[in-house]
Amino acid sequence: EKTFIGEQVLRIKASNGDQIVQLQDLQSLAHLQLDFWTNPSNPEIPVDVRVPFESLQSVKIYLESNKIDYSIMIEDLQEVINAEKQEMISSERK
Amino acid sequence: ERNSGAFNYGAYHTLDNLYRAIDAIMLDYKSIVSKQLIGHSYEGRPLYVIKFSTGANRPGIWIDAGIHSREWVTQATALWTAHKLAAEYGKDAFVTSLLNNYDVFLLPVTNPDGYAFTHTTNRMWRKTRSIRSGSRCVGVDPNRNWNAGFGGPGASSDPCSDSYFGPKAESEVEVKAVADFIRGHSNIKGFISIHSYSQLLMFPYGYKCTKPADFEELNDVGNAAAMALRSLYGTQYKVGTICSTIYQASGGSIDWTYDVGIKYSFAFELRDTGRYGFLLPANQILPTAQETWLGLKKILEHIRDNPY
Repeated sequence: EKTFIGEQVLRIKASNGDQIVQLQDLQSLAHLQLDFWTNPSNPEIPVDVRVPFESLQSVKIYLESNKIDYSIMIEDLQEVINAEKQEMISSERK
Repeated sequence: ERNSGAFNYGAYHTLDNLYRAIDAIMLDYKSIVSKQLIGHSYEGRPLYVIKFSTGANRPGIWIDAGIHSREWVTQATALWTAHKLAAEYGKDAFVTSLLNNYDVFLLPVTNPDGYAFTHTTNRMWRKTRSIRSGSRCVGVDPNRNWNAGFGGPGASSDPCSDSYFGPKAESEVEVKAVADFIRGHSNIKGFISIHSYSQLLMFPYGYKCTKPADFEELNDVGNAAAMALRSLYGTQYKVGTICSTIYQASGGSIDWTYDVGIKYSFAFELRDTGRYGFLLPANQILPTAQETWLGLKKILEHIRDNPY
């Protein structure tokens, strides 16, 4: 079973079309193994992206160096998945 | 005691449990509910449509969920809705009049291979599980695989991408099964597809950014549905074409259904707007299903009252 230890979901807010293009460039970097939950298309719509632990630093540096706003939407993905699993087990027992 | 009433609709379940719940609803309400096998998934799992019918030769309304496997709140919402439709017939005036005039076909798990995979192996899996020789990556995005602007903007030709459109339109047996069903029925008047997340209620088009011929009507119905949905818990939805609300996306189901003549083609993106995304806590399943029902109801009422 795939685990997501240390993975985060970032919420990115592009402020203009140029930043959208920069996010699309980021999306094309396959080696980062990013999982875009919402796609960069329009500055009005935030971009949510799941970032593997190994890529976190590079992605954050990329965003900061391009002055693109972001926040952490999910701090530790595995923790949320574990909670979901636990909830399933306890409801199954009930 | 009815077994389907004892089922815990407020929890996430494995595919086997969901299929058992479908059987329970069918057994409890066998005068109006039946199960129709419309095909099998790539890995051989059955694709069960729950049919609600009170008479012969009725026009149909289609509702599906779970085409993207990781969107767990959608399969759960669909199952709750199935029980609601079955249990309220003969009790609730709207459900009774709807089912006295239309058959409803509800497919709660459109991508069962993906759904099973999210439980056993990778919670974040979105696509089908089809394998193609010569490709190292598995699966196709089944909502980029319909024959509507197939292969256009907003879909990827890279088999490793999560929005890979596939080798050809309807290459995915799950998509072909639904498309064949719609073609075979030939009298489907509404098609509603349930996704998550973002809180959107969308209508065609996604493969192009022009308004559909019925824009005004679809927009009005969509806004009325969003208002009804909001009335329960204040959940706000944005309404519009796929292209205007999210982005250009080709090969989607509701564009295909609209282009084949199903005027009332809508897609919901359920809760939330980005606190949990695909990992919506189970305690939000019932509120989500209940509020979505109010939105759905508005659309279904409009379909019932505006035959074409």
